[in-house]
Amino acid sequence: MNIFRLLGDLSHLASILILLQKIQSTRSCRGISFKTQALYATVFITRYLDLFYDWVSLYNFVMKIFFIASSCYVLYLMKYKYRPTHDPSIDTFRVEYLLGPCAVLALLFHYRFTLPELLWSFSIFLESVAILPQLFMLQRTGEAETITTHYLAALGAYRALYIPNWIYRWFTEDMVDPIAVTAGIVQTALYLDFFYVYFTKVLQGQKFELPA
Amino acid sequence: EKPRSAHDEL
Repeated sequence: MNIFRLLGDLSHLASILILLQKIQSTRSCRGISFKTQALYATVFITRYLDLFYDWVSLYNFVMKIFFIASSCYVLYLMKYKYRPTHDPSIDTFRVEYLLGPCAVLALLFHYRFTLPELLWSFSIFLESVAILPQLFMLQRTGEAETITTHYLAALGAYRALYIPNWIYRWFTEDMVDPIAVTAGIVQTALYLDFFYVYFTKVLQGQKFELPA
Repeated sequence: EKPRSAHDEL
């Protein structure tokens, strides 16, 4: 564990707490893509299967349980409790365009040809693009509530912070994971546009609005 | 065989 990974994980944790806070305080999941949330639940469930047979640490265990549980809880909130506040007509990204290629990539790039390893690879690739339905929705509506942008910023910061973590591990542990690193760089790059608007507008106290 | 590199990450 190093400071970058710890801050990345805390940022990830914070993003989920901000999302829950947004839903509970506005009693609405307006502006949140159900598809992105469903993809994240898929990511966590397929990646953390090792919970059942591989012990890393208490920290690792608790975080994995939290990510699986919270992502399922968000799906429950969106699908049942606050269902009327979710508008599927603007959440139109075709997720099959993400799931298919990620499955193919996992078949091509993995560390071992076993089901858990294939699912692990799949989850890494899927995570890197899981935000696209959400960003697509943002693009369509052209604006977002401030709390939603804080959620996205914390989520983007999480994978961005993993990049210095991998550089650090390269030097201190001689560790490199080409699959995670490549996908992580792609994942972070997808946020660049969003980050630009977040830093130049939201953090200056303005509303998140995309130019028409 | 390749070590399970980033499998200790989240």
